[in-house]
Amino acid sequence: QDILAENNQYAQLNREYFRANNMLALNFVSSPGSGKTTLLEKTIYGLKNKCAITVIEGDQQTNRDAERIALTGVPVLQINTGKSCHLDAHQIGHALEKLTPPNDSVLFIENVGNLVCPALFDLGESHKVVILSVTEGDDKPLKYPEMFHAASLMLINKIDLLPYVDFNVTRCIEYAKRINPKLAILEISATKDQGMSAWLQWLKQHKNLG
Amino acid sequence: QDILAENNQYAQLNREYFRANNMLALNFVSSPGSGKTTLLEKTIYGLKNKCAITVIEGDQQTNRDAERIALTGVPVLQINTGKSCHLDAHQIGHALEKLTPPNDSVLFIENVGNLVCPALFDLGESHKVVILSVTEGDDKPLKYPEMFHAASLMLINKIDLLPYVDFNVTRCIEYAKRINPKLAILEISATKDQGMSAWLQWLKQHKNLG
Ligand SMILES: Nc1nc2c(ncn2[C@@H]2O[C@H](COP(=O)(O)OP(=O)(O)OP(=O)(O)O)[C@@H](O)[C@H]2O)c(=O)[nH]1
Ligand SMILES: Nc1nc2c(ncn2[C@@H]2O[C@H](COP(=O)(O)OP(=O)(O)OP(=O)(O)O)[C@@H](O)[C@H]2O)c(=O)[nH]1
Ligand SMILES: [Mg+2]
Ligand SMILES: [Mg+2]
Repeated sequence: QDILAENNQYAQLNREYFRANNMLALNFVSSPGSGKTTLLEKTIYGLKNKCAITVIEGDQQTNRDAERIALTGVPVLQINTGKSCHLDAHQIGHALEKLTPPNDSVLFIENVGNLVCPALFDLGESHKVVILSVTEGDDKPLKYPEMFHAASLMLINKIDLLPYVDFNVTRCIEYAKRINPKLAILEISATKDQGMSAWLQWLKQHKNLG
Repeated sequence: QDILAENNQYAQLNREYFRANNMLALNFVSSPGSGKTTLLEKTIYGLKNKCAITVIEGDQQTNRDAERIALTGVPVLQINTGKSCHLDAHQIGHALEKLTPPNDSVLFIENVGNLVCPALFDLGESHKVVILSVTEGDDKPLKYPEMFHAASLMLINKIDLLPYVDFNVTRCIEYAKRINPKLAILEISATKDQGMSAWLQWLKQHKNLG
Protein backbone atom coordinates (compact mmCIF):
# COMPACT_ATOMS: atom_id res chain seq x y z
CA GLN A 1 0.00 0.00 0.00
CA ASP A 2 2.93 2.30 0.85
CA ILE A 3 4.78 0.38 -1.82
CA LEU A 4 2.03 1.09 -4.34
CA ALA A 5 1.79 4.77 -3.36
CA GLU A 6 5.55 5.21 -3.74
CA ASN A 7 5.49 3.37 -7.08
CA ASN A 8 2.72 5.65 -8.33
CA GLN A 9 4.86 8.71 -7.60
CA TYR A 10 7.70 7.36 -9.72
CA ALA A 11 5.17 6.30 -12.38
CA GLN A 12 3.90 9.85 -12.58
CA LEU A 13 7.44 11.14 -13.16
CA ASN A 14 7.86 8.62 -15.98
CA ARG A 15 4.50 9.60 -17.50
CA GLU A 16 5.56 13.27 -17.50
CA TYR A 17 8.90 12.34 -19.07
CA PHE A 18 7.19 10.41 -21.88
CA ARG A 19 4.82 13.32 -22.55
CA ALA A 20 7.61 15.90 -22.51
CA ASN A 21 9.54 13.81 -25.07
CA ASN A 22 6.45 12.90 -27.16
CA MET A 23 7.09 9.19 -26.62
CA LEU A 24 4.66 6.28 -26.89
CA ALA A 25 5.43 3.87 -24.03
CA LEU A 26 3.83 0.40 -24.06
CA ASN A 27 3.93 -2.11 -21.17
CA PHE A 28 3.66 -5.67 -22.57
CA VAL A 29 2.22 -8.10 -20.02
CA SER A 30 1.32 -11.79 -20.19
CA SER A 31 1.84 -15.20 -18.60
CA PRO A 32 5.29 -16.74 -19.09
CA GLY A 33 5.85 -17.82 -22.69
CA SER A 34 2.75 -16.30 -24.30
CA GLY A 35 4.94 -14.69 -26.99
CA LYS A 36 5.94 -11.19 -25.74
CA THR A 37 9.56 -11.32 -26.96
CA THR A 38 8.66 -12.95 -30.28
CA LEU A 39 6.03 -10.25 -30.86
CA LEU A 40 8.55 -7.51 -30.08
CA GLU A 41 11.12 -9.04 -32.46
CA LYS A 42 8.57 -9.06 -35.30
CA THR A 43 7.19 -5.63 -34.42
CA ILE A 44 10.63 -4.02 -34.42
CA TYR A 45 11.32 -5.30 -37.93
CA GLY A 46 7.95 -3.97 -39.06
CA LEU A 47 8.47 -0.53 -37.54
CA LYS A 48 12.18 0.36 -37.28
CA ASN A 49 12.31 2.15 -40.62
CA LYS A 50 9.47 4.43 -39.53
CA CYS A 51 10.53 5.52 -36.03
CA ALA A 52 13.18 5.15 -33.32
CA ILE A 53 12.53 2.23 -30.94
CA THR A 54 13.97 1.52 -27.49
CA VAL A 55 13.30 -1.61 -25.40
CA ILE A 56 13.41 -2.34 -21.66
CA GLU A 57 13.39 -6.05 -20.80
CA GLY A 58 12.28 -7.40 -17.41
CA ASP A 59 12.91 -10.97 -16.16
CA GLN A 60 13.61 -12.59 -12.82
CA GLN A 61 16.95 -13.87 -14.19
CA THR A 62 19.07 -14.03 -17.38
CA ASN A 63 19.76 -11.68 -20.29
CA ARG A 64 18.16 -14.02 -22.81
CA ASP A 65 15.30 -11.75 -23.90
CA ALA A 66 17.54 -8.65 -24.16
CA GLU A 67 20.01 -10.67 -26.26
CA ARG A 68 17.20 -11.63 -28.65
CA ILE A 69 16.08 -8.01 -28.94
CA ALA A 70 19.68 -6.83 -29.42
CA LEU A 71 19.83 -8.89 -32.63
CA THR A 72 17.24 -6.56 -34.16
CA GLY A 73 19.68 -3.65 -33.79
CA VAL A 74 17.66 -1.40 -31.46
CA PRO A 75 18.92 -0.21 -28.04
CA VAL A 76 17.81 -2.51 -25.21
CA LEU A 77 18.41 -2.78 -21.47
CA GLN A 78 17.76 -5.88 -19.32
CA ILE A 79 16.51 -5.52 -15.76
CA ASN A 80 16.67 -8.60 -13.51
CA THR A 81 14.09 -8.47 -10.75
CA GLY A 82 15.48 -11.41 -8.73
CA LYS A 83 12.71 -12.71 -6.47
CA SER A 84 10.37 -9.85 -7.43
CA CYS A 85 7.39 -10.57 -9.66
CA HIS A 86 7.07 -7.33 -11.63
CA LEU A 87 8.98 -4.33 -12.96
CA ASP A 88 8.42 -1.12 -10.98
CA ALA A 89 8.38 2.54 -11.96
CA HIS A 90 11.60 3.33 -10.11
CA GLN A 91 13.48 0.71 -12.15
CA ILE A 92 12.03 2.16 -15.37
CA GLY A 93 13.11 5.68 -14.38
CA HIS A 94 16.69 4.48 -13.87
CA ALA A 95 16.64 2.58 -17.16
CA LEU A 96 15.52 5.72 -19.00
CA GLU A 97 18.50 7.66 -17.56
CA LYS A 98 20.83 5.04 -19.03
CA LEU A 99 19.04 4.61 -22.37
CA THR A 100 18.29 8.32 -23.11
CA PRO A 101 15.71 7.55 -25.81
CA PRO A 102 15.24 10.27 -28.46
CA ASN A 103 12.17 12.52 -28.77
CA ASP A 104 9.22 11.15 -30.77
CA SER A 105 10.35 7.55 -30.21
CA VAL A 106 8.54 4.38 -29.14
CA LEU A 107 9.44 2.55 -25.91
CA PHE A 108 8.55 -1.12 -25.56
CA ILE A 109 8.67 -2.47 -22.00
CA GLU A 110 8.46 -6.27 -21.70
CA ASN A 111 7.35 -7.05 -18.15
CA VAL A 112 8.12 -10.18 -16.14
CA GLY A 113 5.90 -13.07 -17.31
CA ASN A 114 3.07 -12.82 -14.77
CA LEU A 115 -0.67 -12.33 -15.26
CA VAL A 116 -1.18 -10.99 -11.71
CA CYS A 117 1.35 -8.60 -10.18
CA PRO A 118 2.19 -6.26 -13.09
CA ALA A 119 -1.48 -5.14 -13.14
CA LEU A 120 -0.89 -3.37 -9.83
CA PHE A 121 2.33 -1.53 -10.76
CA ASP A 122 1.91 1.46 -13.03
CA LEU A 123 5.16 2.14 -14.87
CA GLY A 124 3.97 5.44 -16.36
CA GLU A 125 3.16 3.79 -19.67
CA SER A 126 0.72 5.09 -22.27
CA HIS A 127 -0.97 1.67 -22.49
CA LYS A 128 -0.74 -1.86 -21.15
CA VAL A 129 -0.93 -4.49 -23.91
CA VAL A 130 -1.92 -7.94 -22.59
CA ILE A 131 -1.01 -11.00 -24.63
CA LEU A 132 -3.09 -14.14 -24.11
CA SER A 133 -2.01 -17.36 -25.84
CA VAL A 134 -4.75 -19.67 -27.16
CA THR A 135 -2.95 -22.48 -25.35
CA GLU A 136 -3.82 -21.00 -21.93
CA GLY A 137 -7.60 -21.42 -22.14
CA ASP A 138 -10.39 -18.94 -22.93
CA ASP A 139 -11.46 -18.30 -19.32
CA LYS A 140 -8.35 -16.37 -18.31
CA PRO A 141 -10.01 -12.89 -18.48
CA LEU A 142 -12.52 -13.99 -15.83
CA LYS A 143 -9.96 -15.69 -13.58
CA TYR A 144 -7.33 -12.91 -13.74
CA PRO A 145 -9.59 -9.88 -14.17
CA GLU A 146 -7.25 -7.18 -12.77
CA MET A 147 -4.88 -7.53 -15.72
CA PHE A 148 -7.57 -7.43 -18.40
CA HIS A 149 -9.20 -4.48 -16.68
CA ALA A 150 -5.90 -2.57 -16.68
CA ALA A 151 -5.10 -3.22 -20.36
CA SER A 152 -6.07 -1.11 -23.38
CA LEU A 153 -5.47 -3.87 -25.93
CA MET A 154 -5.55 -7.68 -25.80
CA LEU A 155 -3.60 -9.66 -28.38
CA ILE A 156 -4.82 -13.25 -28.70
CA ASN A 157 -1.60 -14.97 -29.84
CA LYS A 158 -0.62 -18.34 -31.31
CA ILE A 159 -3.83 -18.56 -33.37
CA ASP A 160 -1.92 -20.99 -35.62
CA LEU A 161 -2.42 -23.55 -32.82
CA LEU A 162 -6.24 -23.19 -32.75
CA PRO A 163 -6.82 -26.50 -34.60
CA TYR A 164 -5.07 -28.39 -31.76
CA VAL A 165 -6.42 -26.69 -28.62
CA ASP A 166 -9.69 -26.23 -26.77
CA PHE A 167 -10.01 -22.43 -27.14
CA ASN A 168 -13.21 -20.62 -28.17
CA VAL A 169 -12.21 -17.20 -29.52
CA THR A 170 -15.78 -15.80 -29.42
CA ARG A 171 -16.20 -16.88 -25.79
CA CYS A 172 -12.82 -15.43 -24.80
CA ILE A 173 -13.70 -12.07 -26.38
CA GLU A 174 -17.07 -12.09 -24.61
CA TYR A 175 -15.39 -12.78 -21.24
CA ALA A 176 -12.81 -10.05 -21.82
CA LYS A 177 -15.46 -7.47 -22.74
CA ARG A 178 -17.42 -8.43 -19.63
CA ILE A 179 -14.39 -7.45 -17.53
CA ASN A 180 -13.41 -4.41 -19.67
CA PRO A 181 -15.96 -3.21 -22.26
CA LYS A 182 -13.44 -0.77 -23.73
CA LEU A 183 -10.73 -3.37 -24.36
CA ALA A 184 -9.55 -3.44 -27.99
CA ILE A 185 -8.88 -6.99 -29.22
CA LEU A 186 -6.76 -8.41 -32.07
CA GLU A 187 -5.94 -12.01 -33.03
CA ILE A 188 -2.40 -12.79 -34.15
CA SER A 189 0.29 -15.39 -34.62
CA ALA A 190 3.66 -13.83 -33.89
CA THR A 191 5.62 -16.74 -35.40
CA LYS A 192 3.45 -17.18 -38.52
CA ASP A 193 3.04 -13.40 -39.09
CA GLN A 194 -0.77 -13.58 -38.98
CA GLY A 195 -2.68 -10.44 -37.92
CA MET A 196 0.51 -8.37 -37.78
CA SER A 197 -0.65 -5.59 -40.11
CA ALA A 198 -3.70 -4.84 -37.91
CA TRP A 199 -1.39 -4.74 -34.87
CA LEU A 200 1.08 -2.40 -36.61
CA GLN A 201 -1.90 -0.26 -37.61
CA TRP A 202 -3.01 0.01 -33.96
CA LEU A 203 0.56 1.02 -33.05
CA LYS A 204 0.81 3.67 -35.72
CA GLN A 205 -2.54 5.15 -34.79
CA HIS A 206 -1.46 5.44 -31.18
CA LYS A 207 1.87 6.98 -32.21
CA ASN A 208 0.17 9.22 -34.79
CA LEU A 209 2.46 7.92 -37.47
CA GLY A 210 -0.47 7.98 -39.89
CA GLN B 1 10.08 -10.20 5.03
CA ASP B 2 7.80 -9.95 8.07
CA ILE B 3 5.12 -11.29 5.76
CA LEU B 4 7.31 -14.26 4.84
CA ALA B 5 8.30 -14.95 8.44
CA GLU B 6 4.66 -14.89 9.56
CA ASN B 7 3.70 -17.12 6.64
CA ASN B 8 6.41 -19.60 7.61
CA GLN B 9 4.96 -19.90 11.11
CA TYR B 10 1.53 -20.83 9.73
CA ALA B 11 3.23 -23.16 7.24
CA GLN B 12 4.94 -25.00 10.07
CA LEU B 13 1.58 -25.51 11.81
CA ASN B 14 0.17 -26.95 8.57
CA ARG B 15 3.19 -29.21 8.13
CA GLU B 16 2.74 -30.57 11.67
CA TYR B 17 -0.99 -31.10 11.01
CA PHE B 18 -0.24 -33.10 7.83
CA ARG B 19 2.30 -35.25 9.66
CA ALA B 20 0.01 -35.87 12.63
CA ASN B 21 -2.73 -37.01 10.22
CA ASN B 22 -0.36 -38.98 7.93
CA MET B 23 -1.40 -36.87 4.92
CA LEU B 24 0.44 -36.28 1.66
CA ALA B 25 -0.01 -32.60 0.73
CA LEU B 26 0.99 -31.43 -2.76
CA ASN B 27 1.19 -27.78 -3.91
CA PHE B 28 0.61 -27.61 -7.70
CA VAL B 29 2.21 -24.55 -9.26
CA SER B 30 2.50 -23.30 -12.84
CA SER B 31 1.85 -20.41 -15.20
CA PRO B 32 -1.81 -19.69 -15.98
CA GLY B 33 -3.32 -22.41 -18.16
CA SER B 34 -0.46 -24.95 -18.08
CA GLY B 35 -2.94 -27.70 -17.16
CA LYS B 36 -3.12 -27.87 -13.32
CA THR B 37 -6.89 -28.37 -13.08
CA THR B 38 -7.01 -30.83 -16.00
CA LEU B 39 -4.22 -32.84 -14.38
CA LEU B 40 -6.07 -32.90 -11.06
CA GLU B 41 -9.30 -34.04 -12.75
CA LYS B 42 -7.48 -36.96 -14.40
CA THR B 43 -5.45 -37.78 -11.29
CA ILE B 44 -8.52 -37.94 -9.07
CA TYR B 45 -10.18 -40.47 -11.38
CA GLY B 46 -6.99 -42.53 -11.36
CA LEU B 47 -6.64 -42.48 -7.57
CA LYS B 48 -10.02 -42.06 -5.85
CA ASN B 49 -10.62 -45.79 -5.46
CA LYS B 50 -7.30 -46.16 -3.64
CA CYS B 51 -7.37 -43.31 -1.10
CA ALA B 52 -9.35 -40.34 0.14
CA ILE B 53 -8.64 -37.10 -1.72
CA THR B 54 -9.36 -33.49 -0.75
CA VAL B 55 -8.71 -30.42 -2.92
CA ILE B 56 -8.07 -26.74 -2.16
CA GLU B 57 -8.39 -24.45 -5.18
CA GLY B 58 -6.76 -20.99 -5.38
CA ASP B 59 -7.62 -18.31 -7.98
CA GLN B 60 -7.80 -14.54 -8.02
CA GLN B 61 -11.51 -14.75 -8.94
CA THR B 62 -14.28 -17.25 -9.79
CA ASN B 63 -15.25 -20.74 -8.61
CA ARG B 64 -14.63 -22.27 -12.02
CA ASP B 65 -11.81 -24.61 -11.03
CA ALA B 66 -13.54 -25.79 -7.84
CA GLU B 67 -16.69 -26.48 -9.88
CA ARG B 68 -14.67 -28.63 -12.28
CA ILE B 69 -13.12 -30.56 -9.37
CA ALA B 70 -16.52 -30.96 -7.68
CA LEU B 71 -17.70 -32.97 -10.71
CA THR B 72 -15.19 -35.68 -9.77
CA GLY B 73 -17.04 -36.19 -6.45
CA VAL B 74 -14.23 -35.29 -4.02
CA PRO B 75 -14.50 -32.54 -1.37
CA VAL B 76 -13.14 -29.21 -2.64
CA LEU B 77 -12.92 -25.65 -1.35
CA GLN B 78 -12.25 -22.55 -3.49
CA ILE B 79 -10.20 -19.67 -2.11
CA ASN B 80 -10.30 -16.35 -4.01
CA THR B 81 -7.18 -14.30 -3.43
CA GLY B 82 -8.49 -11.07 -5.03
CA LYS B 83 -5.51 -8.91 -5.97
CA SER B 84 -3.06 -11.29 -4.28
CA CYS B 85 -0.78 -13.44 -6.42
CA HIS B 86 -0.45 -16.60 -4.32
CA LEU B 87 -2.14 -18.76 -1.69
CA ASP B 88 -0.69 -18.36 1.80
CA ALA B 89 -0.33 -20.75 4.72
CA HIS B 90 -2.89 -18.94 6.85
CA GLN B 91 -5.56 -19.43 4.17
CA ILE B 92 -4.66 -23.12 3.93
CA GLY B 93 -4.97 -23.53 7.71
CA HIS B 94 -8.48 -22.05 7.62
CA ALA B 95 -9.44 -24.23 4.67
CA LEU B 96 -8.31 -27.34 6.56
CA GLU B 97 -10.57 -26.41 9.50
CA LYS B 98 -13.54 -26.31 7.13
CA LEU B 99 -12.63 -29.41 5.09
CA THR B 100 -11.52 -31.69 7.97
CA PRO B 101 -9.76 -34.20 5.70
CA PRO B 102 -9.49 -37.77 7.04
CA ASN B 103 -6.29 -39.42 8.25
CA ASP B 104 -4.09 -41.08 5.63
CA SER B 105 -5.59 -38.96 2.84
CA VAL B 106 -4.08 -36.95 -0.01
CA LEU B 107 -4.50 -33.16 -0.25
CA PHE B 108 -4.08 -31.46 -3.62
CA ILE B 109 -3.61 -27.69 -3.48
CA GLU B 110 -3.91 -25.90 -6.82
CA ASN B 111 -2.15 -22.55 -6.44
CA VAL B 112 -2.90 -19.33 -8.35
CA GLY B 113 -1.46 -19.53 -11.89
CA ASN B 114 1.88 -17.76 -11.36
CA LEU B 115 5.45 -18.96 -11.92
CA VAL B 116 6.94 -16.39 -9.51
CA CYS B 117 5.19 -15.62 -6.21
CA PRO B 118 4.08 -19.08 -5.01
CA ALA B 119 7.76 -20.11 -4.86
CA LEU B 120 8.21 -17.77 -1.88
CA PHE B 121 5.16 -18.89 0.14
CA ASP B 122 5.52 -22.24 1.89
CA LEU B 123 2.06 -23.69 2.55
CA GLY B 124 3.38 -26.55 4.69
CA GLU B 125 3.15 -28.98 1.78
CA SER B 126 5.11 -32.22 1.45
CA HIS B 127 6.18 -31.25 -2.10
CA LYS B 128 5.73 -28.57 -4.73
CA VAL B 129 4.91 -30.00 -8.17
CA VAL B 130 5.66 -27.52 -10.99
CA ILE B 131 3.86 -27.99 -14.31
CA LEU B 132 5.50 -26.53 -17.42
CA SER B 133 3.60 -26.60 -20.71
CA VAL B 134 5.61 -27.25 -23.90
CA THR B 135 3.86 -24.19 -25.34
CA GLU B 136 5.69 -21.86 -22.92
CA GLY B 137 9.23 -22.41 -24.23
CA ASP B 138 12.09 -24.58 -22.95
CA ASP B 139 14.05 -21.74 -21.24
CA LYS B 140 11.55 -21.17 -18.43
CA PRO B 141 13.63 -23.00 -15.74
CA LEU B 142 16.48 -20.52 -16.31
CA LYS B 143 14.29 -17.42 -16.41
CA TYR B 144 12.11 -18.32 -13.39
CA PRO B 145 14.66 -20.29 -11.33
CA GLU B 146 13.11 -19.81 -7.85
CA MET B 147 10.12 -21.96 -8.73
CA PHE B 148 12.11 -24.81 -10.25
CA HIS B 149 14.51 -24.72 -7.30
CA ALA B 150 11.61 -25.01 -4.86
CA ALA B 151 9.92 -27.93 -6.65
CA SER B 152 10.48 -31.66 -6.09
CA LEU B 153 8.90 -32.74 -9.40
CA MET B 154 8.47 -31.05 -12.79
CA LEU B 155 5.70 -32.29 -15.10
CA ILE B 156 6.28 -31.28 -18.72
CA ASN B 157 2.66 -31.12 -19.96
CA LYS B 158 0.89 -30.92 -23.33
CA ILE B 159 3.48 -33.15 -25.02
CA ASP B 160 0.79 -33.91 -27.61
CA LEU B 161 1.51 -30.41 -28.98
CA LEU B 162 5.27 -31.05 -29.48
CA PRO B 163 4.93 -31.43 -33.30
CA TYR B 164 3.59 -27.84 -33.53
CA VAL B 165 5.84 -25.91 -31.14
CA ASP B 166 9.49 -24.93 -30.77
CA PHE B 167 10.25 -26.88 -27.56
CA ASN B 168 13.38 -29.00 -27.04
CA VAL B 169 12.63 -31.49 -24.24
CA THR B 170 16.28 -32.49 -23.76
CA ARG B 171 17.35 -28.84 -23.45
CA CYS B 172 14.53 -28.05 -21.03
CA ILE B 173 15.52 -30.98 -18.80
CA GLU B 174 19.16 -29.88 -18.90
CA TYR B 175 18.20 -26.32 -17.89
CA ALA B 176 15.99 -27.58 -15.07
CA LYS B 177 18.72 -29.87 -13.69
CA ARG B 178 21.17 -26.96 -13.84
CA ILE B 179 18.86 -25.03 -11.48
CA ASN B 180 17.89 -28.04 -9.35
CA PRO B 181 19.96 -31.25 -9.79
CA LYS B 182 17.55 -33.22 -7.59
CA LEU B 183 14.41 -32.30 -9.55
CA ALA B 184 12.44 -35.36 -10.71
CA ILE B 185 11.00 -34.92 -14.21
CA LEU B 186 8.11 -36.58 -16.08
CA GLU B 187 6.57 -35.87 -19.49
CA ILE B 188 2.77 -36.01 -19.80
CA SER B 189 -0.29 -34.99 -21.72
CA ALA B 190 -3.15 -34.46 -19.27
CA THR B 191 -5.80 -34.33 -22.01
CA LYS B 192 -4.47 -37.27 -24.06
CA ASP B 193 -3.66 -39.40 -20.97
CA GLN B 194 0.01 -39.80 -21.95
CA GLY B 195 2.56 -40.41 -19.17
CA MET B 196 -0.17 -40.68 -16.53
CA SER B 197 0.83 -44.08 -15.16
CA ALA B 198 4.37 -42.85 -14.35
CA TRP B 199 2.84 -39.82 -12.61
CA LEU B 200 0.42 -41.99 -10.59
CA GLN B 201 3.39 -44.20 -9.72
CA TRP B 202 5.31 -41.19 -8.34
CA LEU B 203 2.24 -40.26 -6.30
CA LYS B 204 1.77 -43.72 -4.85
CA GLN B 205 5.45 -43.98 -3.92
CA HIS B 206 5.25 -40.69 -2.07
CA LYS B 207 2.04 -41.77 -0.33
CA ASN B 208 3.46 -45.24 0.34
CA LEU B 209 0.45 -46.79 -1.33
CA GLY B 210 2.70 -49.43 -2.85
N1 LIG C 1 3.01 -21.73 -32.39
C1 LIG C 1 3.34 -20.49 -31.98
N2 LIG C 1 4.36 -20.36 -31.08
C2 LIG C 1 4.68 -19.11 -30.68
C3 LIG C 1 4.00 -17.95 -31.16
N3 LIG C 1 4.55 -16.86 -30.55
C4 LIG C 1 5.54 -17.32 -29.75
N4 LIG C 1 5.62 -18.67 -29.83
C5 LIG C 1 6.55 -19.56 -29.13
O1 LIG C 1 6.29 -19.50 -27.75
C6 LIG C 1 7.51 -19.66 -27.01
C7 LIG C 1 7.69 -18.49 -26.05
O2 LIG C 1 7.81 -17.30 -26.80
P1 LIG C 1 8.44 -15.97 -26.18
O3 LIG C 1 8.34 -14.90 -27.20
O4 LIG C 1 9.81 -16.25 -25.65
O5 LIG C 1 7.44 -15.73 -24.96
P2 LIG C 1 7.55 -14.63 -23.81
O6 LIG C 1 6.18 -14.20 -23.47
O7 LIG C 1 8.50 -13.55 -24.19
O8 LIG C 1 8.16 -15.48 -22.59
P3 LIG C 1 8.73 -14.89 -21.18
O9 LIG C 1 9.45 -13.61 -21.47
O10 LIG C 1 9.65 -15.94 -20.66
O11 LIG C 1 7.54 -14.71 -20.28
C8 LIG C 1 8.64 -19.73 -28.04
O12 LIG C 1 8.96 -21.10 -28.25
C9 LIG C 1 7.99 -19.13 -29.29
O13 LIG C 1 8.54 -19.62 -30.50
C10 LIG C 1 2.92 -18.13 -32.11
O14 LIG C 1 2.26 -17.20 -32.58
N5 LIG C 1 2.64 -19.42 -32.46
N1 LIG D 1 -3.36 -29.98 -25.95
C1 LIG D 1 -3.40 -30.06 -24.60
N2 LIG D 1 -4.15 -29.16 -23.93
C2 LIG D 1 -4.18 -29.27 -22.57
C3 LIG D 1 -3.47 -30.27 -21.86
N3 LIG D 1 -3.70 -30.09 -20.53
C4 LIG D 1 -4.53 -29.04 -20.43
N4 LIG D 1 -4.84 -28.55 -21.66
C5 LIG D 1 -5.71 -27.41 -21.97
O1 LIG D 1 -5.13 -26.22 -21.46
C6 LIG D 1 -6.16 -25.32 -21.05
C7 LIG D 1 -5.94 -24.92 -19.61
O2 LIG D 1 -6.07 -26.07 -18.78
P1 LIG D 1 -6.35 -25.95 -17.21
O3 LIG D 1 -6.30 -27.31 -16.66
O4 LIG D 1 -7.58 -25.15 -16.97
O5 LIG D 1 -5.06 -25.10 -16.77
P2 LIG D 1 -4.74 -24.48 -15.34
O6 LIG D 1 -3.26 -24.56 -15.13
O7 LIG D 1 -5.57 -25.15 -14.30
O8 LIG D 1 -5.18 -22.95 -15.49
P3 LIG D 1 -5.32 -21.83 -14.31
O9 LIG D 1 -5.90 -22.53 -13.11
O10 LIG D 1 -6.25 -20.80 -14.86
O11 LIG D 1 -3.95 -21.29 -14.09
C8 LIG D 1 -7.50 -26.05 -21.26
O12 LIG D 1 -8.04 -25.63 -22.48
C9 LIG D 1 -7.08 -27.52 -21.32
O13 LIG D 1 -7.96 -28.32 -22.09
C10 LIG D 1 -2.67 -31.21 -22.62
O14 LIG D 1 -2.02 -32.11 -22.10
N5 LIG D 1 -2.69 -31.05 -23.98
MG1 LIG E 1 10.12 -12.83 -23.19
MG1 LIG F 1 -6.81 -24.30 -12.90
